[in-house]
Amino acid sequence: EPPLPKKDEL
Amino acid sequence: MNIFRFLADMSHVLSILLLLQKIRSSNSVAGISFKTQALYALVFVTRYLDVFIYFVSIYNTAMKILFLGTSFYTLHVMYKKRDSGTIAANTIDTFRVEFLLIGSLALALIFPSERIYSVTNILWTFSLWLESVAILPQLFMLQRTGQAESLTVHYIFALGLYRGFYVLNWIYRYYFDNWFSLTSFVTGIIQTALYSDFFWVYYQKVLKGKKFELP
Repeated sequence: EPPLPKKDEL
Repeated sequence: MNIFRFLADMSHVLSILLLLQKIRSSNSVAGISFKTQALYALVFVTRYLDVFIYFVSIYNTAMKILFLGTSFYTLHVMYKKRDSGTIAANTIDTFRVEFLLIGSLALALIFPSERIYSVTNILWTFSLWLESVAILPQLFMLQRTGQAESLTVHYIFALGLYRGFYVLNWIYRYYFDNWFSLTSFVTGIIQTALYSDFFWVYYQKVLKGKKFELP
């Protein structure tokens, strides 16, 4: 599974 | 963090407080769409799965837990008070949410954010599409009843304001943080646009001290 880009927002 | 994003998150928290206060003060869930609240709970579950994957900040984690917790608490309270509505919820909360769910899932599968085909990323994209339309059962209900209690109206206004501030935040971040998410931006515009009629009525009626009634 490819890495998930870090999502910093709600 | 910038001022728009902070105001957005605070509007979001305010909307939840207003909703819970409405239920508490009127001791009734009349005029509140259970379907919209259930969709929001699903939005938070599918979006905040990453709380187990990586750490962003204490603020980020705390807010995720707050949104998850309050969404399920709201559902619980609404279920408990389901008979207190003057009009039985099932006769008026009739929006067909299947279409919203299927449409959001289809869009998430066809256009996952950043074209990353992982389960978590597809669910994240699904949550954004679903959130953008999750207010529809509530707006549909409002249109059918034609009027609403002021706390309900303030709740919907704060909720609309929240994504509107996020749109400003994304424009800010595009220019100053060199950051952009097409999925967030497009769904945020749709979400804010769905409130545009409502914002106008809110401005015309509520801010001028009149009772909220749809024309």
